[in-house]
Formats: sequence, C-alpha cells, structure tokens
Amino acid sequence: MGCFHSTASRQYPGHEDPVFLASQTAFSVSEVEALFELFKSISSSVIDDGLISKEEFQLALFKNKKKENLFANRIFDLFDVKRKGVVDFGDFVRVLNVFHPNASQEDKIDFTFKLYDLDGTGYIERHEVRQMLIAILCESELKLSDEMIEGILDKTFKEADVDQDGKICRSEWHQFVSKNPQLLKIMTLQYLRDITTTFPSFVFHSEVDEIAT
Amino acid sequence: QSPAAMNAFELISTSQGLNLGSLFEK
Repeated sequence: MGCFHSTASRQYPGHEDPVFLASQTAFSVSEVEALFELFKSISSSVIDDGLISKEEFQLALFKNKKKENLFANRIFDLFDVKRKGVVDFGDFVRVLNVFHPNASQEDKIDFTFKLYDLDGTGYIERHEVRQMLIAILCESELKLSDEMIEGILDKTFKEADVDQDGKICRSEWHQFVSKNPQLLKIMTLQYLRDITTTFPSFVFHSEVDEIAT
Repeated sequence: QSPAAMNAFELISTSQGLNLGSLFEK
C-alpha cells in the first residue's frame, strides 16, 4: 500500500492512501481503487494535472456538452472541500461516500441542506428557492408563470417553514425531508455498489499488496 | 404530476446538474 501512495501521490496532488480512504468511508479498498479509475478519467479530460476542475466536472456530468448549470456548480463547490477551485481524489471519495446507498440519512439530509443554502447563511431562504426554480425552468422546457412560481413557493414554505419566519432552518429541513423522502433520491447512487465492475481496470493498476473485497 | 402541484424541491431535484449518476455512464 505504501507503494500505491508513493507512486500515485507524485502524479495526483492530494492523493490519499486507498486503505486509509476505505477506513473512513463505506467503500472497500477495491472500490476506492475503482473510483480512482473514474477520477483519473475525469481529471485528465481537459488538463492532465491529477485534479478535477469545474470545467472537467461539468464535461463529465453533461457528456461533453458545455453547459453552465447552477446545480452542477453547487455540487462542485461541495466537492471542493478545500476551496481551491479543484477537487482532489481524497475529497472526491469522501463526498461520493455521502451518495453511497449505505450512507446515513442524516448525512444525505445535511448535504442537501448545504446544497440548497446557496448563500451559505445557514438557512434556505425564499429568494434562494426562487432562484433555483428559475434555473430549473431555464434548464428544462417547463414554462411556469410568475404567479405559478410564487404559488409553488407559498405552498412549499407553508409546509417546510414551520415557524413561518420566511426561511428554512436546518431542523425544519430535516422535518420536511423526513415527510418528503423522495427529495433524497438524488442523494443515492446505486452505481456506487457496482463500481468495481464498472471500472474493472483498477485490478491492473492496483498497487495495494492484497485486494480487499 | 403537474409541476404546479409539486413542491419547489421536487421540481429542483429534477435538474440534470444534480444527477451524479451520469458521471458513471461511459
């Protein structure tokens, strides 16, 4: 395993030992190595520097179509834990871990709260939700009048904003998502269960002494 | 379900930008 670390860390800044990453997450060592295959492919798509830039992330999400997307930007910002404008392998694995089918519901709810708290104020505010609704209309072919948007906002805040102070706090969000569990569907990626079969080439690149399953 | 009958976050969660599954599709 020391071998893996020393070789990969030369080419991949911030690279962490797969055994260590496996110990911190729901992934096995083999699954971390399979994720490394995915990481290598994304991080070399524009500049082969061993880090994922926002442009590379969007290219991977939208399959080579250049798209500016509020939500993809938000997700990238949450992957960019060190706030350096790029994502290293350790952060890539730790954030994907929240999307694992075995990750806790609490972690998934917390992640969505941060995702939708666009301004990072600790509250999901009405103007932020309006901004996201307008973004979704721009992205899709859906057409909703301003009155309909305000109606959706009224209905949503009536249900979610329990103390009716015009913003959704973390505990209100927990209650709201518990009543609307479909909102967490985006937070579970079944792909993560099959990652070693999706990227079997990890076996040829493994530098871990023994592949744990 | 009509979009007007959905809550705001149901609509938002349909964004393609939130579908990380596409990272795994080759």
